[in-house]
Amino acid sequence: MKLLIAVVQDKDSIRLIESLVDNGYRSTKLASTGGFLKAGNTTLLIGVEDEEIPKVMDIIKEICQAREQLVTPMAPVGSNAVESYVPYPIEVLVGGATIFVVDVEKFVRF
Amino acid sequence: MKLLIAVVQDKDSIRLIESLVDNGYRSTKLASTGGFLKAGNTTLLIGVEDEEIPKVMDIIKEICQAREQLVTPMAPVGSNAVESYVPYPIEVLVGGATIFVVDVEKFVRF
Amino acid sequence: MKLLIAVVQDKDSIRLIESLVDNGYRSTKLASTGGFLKAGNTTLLIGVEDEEIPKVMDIIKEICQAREQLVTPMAPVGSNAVESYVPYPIEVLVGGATIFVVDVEKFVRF
Ligand SMILES: Nc1ncnc2c1ncn2[C@@H]1O[C@@H]2COP(=O)(O)O[C@H]3[C@@H](O)[C@H](n4cnc5c(N)ncnc54)O[C@@H]3COP(=O)(O)O[C@H]2[C@H]1O
Ligand SMILES: Nc1ncnc2c1ncn2[C@@H]1O[C@@H]2COP(=O)(O)O[C@H]3[C@@H](O)[C@H](n4cnc5c(N)ncnc54)O[C@@H]3COP(=O)(O)O[C@H]2[C@H]1O
Ligand SMILES: Nc1ncnc2c1ncn2[C@@H]1O[C@@H]2COP(=O)(O)O[C@H]3[C@@H](O)[C@H](n4cnc5c(N)ncnc54)O[C@@H]3COP(=O)(O)O[C@H]2[C@H]1O
Repeated sequence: MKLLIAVVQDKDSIRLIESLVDNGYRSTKLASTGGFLKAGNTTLLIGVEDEEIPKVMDIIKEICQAREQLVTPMAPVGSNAVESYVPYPIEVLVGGATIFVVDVEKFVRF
Repeated sequence: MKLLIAVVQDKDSIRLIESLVDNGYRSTKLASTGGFLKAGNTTLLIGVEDEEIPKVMDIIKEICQAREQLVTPMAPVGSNAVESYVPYPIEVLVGGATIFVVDVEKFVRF
Repeated sequence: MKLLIAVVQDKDSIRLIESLVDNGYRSTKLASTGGFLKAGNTTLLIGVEDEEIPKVMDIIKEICQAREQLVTPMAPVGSNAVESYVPYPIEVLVGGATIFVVDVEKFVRF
């Protein structure tokens, strides 16, 4: 068994969880925050038998969309130039999903 | 060292954490949500020396109870039959604990 | 790639995430609670290429401070002595960071 730790956008998380349930896959949802944009996102824990991983990856790929997000950078913290700093919004492409596949040595259910 | 990632029911989490503390085991609690029932549950991170794992498993097994939960399924999303859909409550057995044991390559404390 | 699961104090988490971003490292923040003190803390997921781990550890070590925390232990749950129990505050040293390094078998981005 492997544990997929998938960081996805909030906008896709409900449909993703539904699709996983419909296909008989189990998951646990954690509310999280992105380090760069400081915006809320979703971290899903998905324990999957090894041979099912390609199928689960397909479901994630199909549902999770990359999106452009306009971000207004804050003035650099502690810089002297704060008064004259004119922040221009920049476009950041946020990926659909960032997935870490980790080996599960033992899976136990009580 | 191994990291136990244990999903348990909210009802058992306080007594479980207390029992771990009483036995000298450390843990970190994350609020989480079940993919199927969409109900709140608890995900515990428990870093444990290899030889202590059987003892920690016993504590989890002793405290975490399986429970029947009545669930009223929602009408299938997007189906035409929503008006004539009479949801019957179904009984779902929620296990006491779902545990992923993951190898820790390095454990560092500052 | 490795996944660093780092439990740090809330007080250091903002400066730590900023410093990681400034150095080009990505992270995802989860709100968490300590098993012993039951106080809020921060669990960071940091996916890092193997050769970058020493650098990331240095950043965490530099930013995350150990702190003494005064704790007033609760009367032992269920003990008869609750009325005559005079809790003395005890000092607990909370470390700057507790870090689990876990191997990532596969890293996928959509
Ligand atoms: N230092 C930097 N400079 C310029 N642009 C930067 C940057 N750090 C991040 N970005 C951009 O901002 C998007 C959102 O990052 P955030 O950290 O809020 O939200 C991230 C974070 O929560 C998580 N994530 C991505 N890589 C990670 C890693 N190696 N470790 C832990 N979490 C990661 O996935 C979310 C989406 O990441 P994604 O890469 O698709 O999308 C990223 C990336 O396009
Ligand atoms: N492989 C895995 N990966 C990640 N997290 C996992 C997991 N297996 C279990 N979990 C976590 O543990 C909770 C309890 O699972 P359990 O299997 O005991 O109890 C489950 C099971 O008896 C039932 N169930 C789950 N998925 C089902 C499905 N597709 N069809 C029918 N029953 C399902 O509903 C109960 C509650 O499920 P819920 O998802 O709300 O909550 C789950 C989920 O948060
Ligand atoms: N093996 C492990 N697995 C999972 N999470 C871990 C862990 N080791 C540490 N943590 C996490 O890191 C936080 C800080 O731990 P630290 O050992 O620096 O600082 C600890 C330690 O100095 C002390 N402490 C913890 N358990 C104790 C116990 N049973 N008896 C006496 N002191 C304890 O209280 C401080 C705060 O502990 P708290 O549990 O609130 O918060 C912990 C917990 O959230």
